[in-house]
Amino acid sequence: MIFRSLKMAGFKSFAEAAEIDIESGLTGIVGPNGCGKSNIVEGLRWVMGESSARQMRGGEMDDVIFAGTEQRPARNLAEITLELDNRKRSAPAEFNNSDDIEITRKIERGKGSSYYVNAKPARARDIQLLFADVASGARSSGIVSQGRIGAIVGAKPTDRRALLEEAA
Amino acid sequence: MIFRSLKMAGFKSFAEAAEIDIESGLTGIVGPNGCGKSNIVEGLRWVMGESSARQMRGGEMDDVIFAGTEQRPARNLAEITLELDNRKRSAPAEFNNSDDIEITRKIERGKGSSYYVNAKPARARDIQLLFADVASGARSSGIVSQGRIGAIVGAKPTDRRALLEEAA
Amino acid sequence: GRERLLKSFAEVNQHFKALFNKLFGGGTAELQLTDADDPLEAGLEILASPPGKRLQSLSLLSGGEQALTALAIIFAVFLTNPAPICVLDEVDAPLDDSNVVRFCDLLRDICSQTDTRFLVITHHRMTMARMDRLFGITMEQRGISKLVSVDLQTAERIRDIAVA
Amino acid sequence: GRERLLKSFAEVNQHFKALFNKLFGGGTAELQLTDADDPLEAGLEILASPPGKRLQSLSLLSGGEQALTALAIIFAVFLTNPAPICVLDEVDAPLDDSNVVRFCDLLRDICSQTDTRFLVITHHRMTMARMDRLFGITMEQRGISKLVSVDLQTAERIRDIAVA
Ligand SMILES: Nc1ncnc2c1ncn2[C@@H]1O[C@H](COP(=O)(O)OP(=O)(O)OP(=O)(O)O)[C@@H](O)[C@H]1O
Ligand SMILES: Nc1ncnc2c1ncn2[C@@H]1O[C@H](COP(=O)(O)OP(=O)(O)OP(=O)(O)O)[C@@H](O)[C@H]1O
Ligand SMILES: [Mg+2]
Ligand SMILES: [Mg+2]
Repeated sequence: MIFRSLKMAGFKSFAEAAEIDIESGLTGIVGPNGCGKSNIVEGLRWVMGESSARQMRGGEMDDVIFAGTEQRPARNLAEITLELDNRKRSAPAEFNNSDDIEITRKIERGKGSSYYVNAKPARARDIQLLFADVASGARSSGIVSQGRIGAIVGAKPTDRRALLEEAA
Repeated sequence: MIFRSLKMAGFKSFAEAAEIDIESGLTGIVGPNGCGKSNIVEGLRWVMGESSARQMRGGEMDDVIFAGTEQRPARNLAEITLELDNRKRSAPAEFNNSDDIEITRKIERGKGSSYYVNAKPARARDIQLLFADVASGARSSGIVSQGRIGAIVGAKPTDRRALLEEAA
Repeated sequence: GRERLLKSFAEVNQHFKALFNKLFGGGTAELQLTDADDPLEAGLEILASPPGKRLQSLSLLSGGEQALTALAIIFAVFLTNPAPICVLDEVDAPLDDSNVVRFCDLLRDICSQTDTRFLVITHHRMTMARMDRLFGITMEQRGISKLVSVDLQTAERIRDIAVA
Repeated sequence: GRERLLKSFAEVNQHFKALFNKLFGGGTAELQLTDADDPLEAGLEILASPPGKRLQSLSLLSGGEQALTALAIIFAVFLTNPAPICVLDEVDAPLDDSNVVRFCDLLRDICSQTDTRFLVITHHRMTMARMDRLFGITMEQRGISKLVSVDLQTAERIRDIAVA
């Protein structure tokens, strides 16, 4: 499975729709402090099924919905779509019948999240399994959040087990 | 009280005696990764009475003693001296009768630490009180270890009380 | 004890508001004592909102914004009751270039208003260039730290030589 | 399950030793399974000692040394079982210039050996210059993130413009 693009709207500081193409090789993301770079990393974890608001640096999951600025009112909906290329047919059976897979997660203020795979409703569980099969997912060791690079070294030996499982 | 210089020998990677002059204004410390910059910060906390090995990034306090390299044998003694200028007579009464105050801490492998003020034996308690009076000390908020600048912001409100006490 | 604490809280808060405004080029921030009946038991709450943004929980601030907010608090305490020494170990690591400049401007400001002596550990060229003097640490013999006093050009050279 | 885990452990360990050696220009490192009778329950111990230094507890390693050691492990797992994506958020912040170069060399290596796609968030000019393409994020309207695709010169300009 290949990651192709991430589309965000109403998620954290991305009030307006934004799309990041994920191409092969090295894609750099730059910008001043506070402009929204780490929000993208959280957006990727979120669409892959992250269930903890703390991982999103918030107090509750509604904190990921655009909260407004001095000029703009808050939103009540946030939505992220991750486009995957599945031409190599490596997805789990129930999703493996098409070339493209679009994972969408929506959240409405006060009403919780809903997931869709190619526009059909799905459960968080299905999404998490989809990614576990390809050694990725919301808690993958290959996604390193800001300030957390030293965490592997500082962790207890049993906490590092997940690394081995990802390698298997 | 003015901080004038820090002399280290046998402390962490400072196998040989080294002296840092602390002059007025801004003194920069530079060098490649792993060369010993953060060890200096720990040396300063240590001589001011730090009692936790974890604060020294070690498992036990003996870990601050030079552990040797491929070419050099380990040492069994570490010693740091902090020179203070007390011409303005701001030290606590029992130390306030001289222009200069030299605080020394020594540690011998397997035998623990000992403190001296102007060459006379002292207790850790005396040293800690000496610095508390001048809004400094091993845990002063004005000494920010690597990676810890965000800690004040992330702490619980009651954990930040110490800041107010330092200001008073 | 209580009077003194309340008085110094008010002073720290004043300084914090002014320093936050200077570091962020705007925005609003303030400190609040949490609701303990006795100020001697109260905690310290921080409210901070960068220019143009809504006030949100501190945990949503970015890495750089949290570092700047923390520096504003530390220096507010300093201006209220100056400590003899301040040591900053790579606090400029999360900052972008324009915030490194603001950080250095602030350092210069505080240092001219107090007698506090600063030790600043950094890898940033711009921060090095703003220091009054520089110490380089090398490991010519692997694993053994050696201190040398250097000028800016040498410091940059030392910075770039790997330890190996 | 047990056979597979032991096999992949051995492979990760091989890669880790080689990557550590490359990143530090020498030194020794290895992974060990902790003494649980059942490998499926065991923890992962890391032994690392930069060139010329004695093997000590990991917590004594410097900020930059810990970041490099962690990167060696992450990439060792990648080489054993490549993940489709890798996201690194300012992992080069604690590194000195010569280690930033080594980090970038390693990134280039891994990316040519696997199909993994990398998103690298950085403030370092040298890291920016080594990317295949760059996205800039600005906040022309305060508090609202906007994405633009940029060349290196523009990226440096965006990096330096304050948000305010
Ligand atoms: N729900 C939300 N609505 C609006 N803005 C938000 C929301 N959640 C977070 N933010 C804003 O996003 C900003 C932080 O973004 P982010 O952490 O991605 O910055 P960054 O580009 O990584 O900066 P740095 O270089 O300092 O790490 C904060 O200023 C915060 O106010
Ligand atoms: N007791 C000891 N004996 C010998 N060396 C030690 C001892 N304790 C720590 N060290 C060494 O000191 C080095 C770390 O030094 P330090 O953390 O000060 O580096 P640094 O200059 O701050 O680097 P960075 O820029 O990466 O933060 C480690 O490589 C470690 O091996
Ligand atoms: Mg960030
Ligand atoms: Mg350091």
